[in-house]
Amino acid sequence: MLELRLVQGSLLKKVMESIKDLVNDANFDCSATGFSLQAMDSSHVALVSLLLRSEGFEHYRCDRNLSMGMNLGNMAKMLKCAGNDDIVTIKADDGGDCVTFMFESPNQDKIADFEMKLMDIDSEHLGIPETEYEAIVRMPSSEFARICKDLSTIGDTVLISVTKEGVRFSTKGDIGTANIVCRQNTSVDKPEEATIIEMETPVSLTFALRYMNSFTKATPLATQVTVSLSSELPVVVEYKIGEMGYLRFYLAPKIEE
Amino acid sequence: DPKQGNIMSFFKKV
Repeated sequence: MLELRLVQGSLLKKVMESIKDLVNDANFDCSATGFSLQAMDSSHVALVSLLLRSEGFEHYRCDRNLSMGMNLGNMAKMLKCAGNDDIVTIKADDGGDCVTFMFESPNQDKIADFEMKLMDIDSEHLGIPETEYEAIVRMPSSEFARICKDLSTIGDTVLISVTKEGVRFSTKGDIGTANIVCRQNTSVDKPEEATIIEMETPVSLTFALRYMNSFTKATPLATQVTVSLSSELPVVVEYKIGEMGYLRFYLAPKIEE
Repeated sequence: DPKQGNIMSFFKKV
């Protein structure tokens, strides 16, 4: 038996809107630790890792580890039917073939339940090694989204370079080139507007903007985004989900042949 | 043009 009650149901709505276009089907894993997902996009270029820790739920019952295969588009459709202030409860029986999403309005005057069929998904779980990244950039998530959107009107790829000067985002296309440099800025009154650059070694990597733009659909989840880079390794773009977990996107770099 | 890497060449199956 599984029963997970999330008071801030909008978090799950936002998570689904962030990943439904990147990943079609995925297994949600439920254990004592929390509710998690790891999935790749169909071309195996990007990997999504979601964790919602059990402590973040108002009620968390998971009698045994359970893996539930879901079509993310269908799950997003169902969660779209929940109000932004609704409490969302996820329920499933061990060995059952469906999952129920229950939505309660804050004053309990409306209760809805949506039942969705589960599916068998053969998924490959990848081990993500602990990595000391050469550069970690923390910046406002809206600023990062704006940069990715703007650059994608000029080119298809972004070269991200971190130096002592700051972080540079560059692209080139048929019509010309673009460079955007963000410098460290910790002097702002509001911590959510800060840009913080931790650099061990200068690093420079190229990525497909199409994927970066897809990741920025998670912008409503967090005011800040963390971009972690190391030479010849996938970049990690992380959005924290309140105090309860994270949504991380890993993207393989473009490599010179 | 640089070639798109595959995530499975960085992270191994467990």
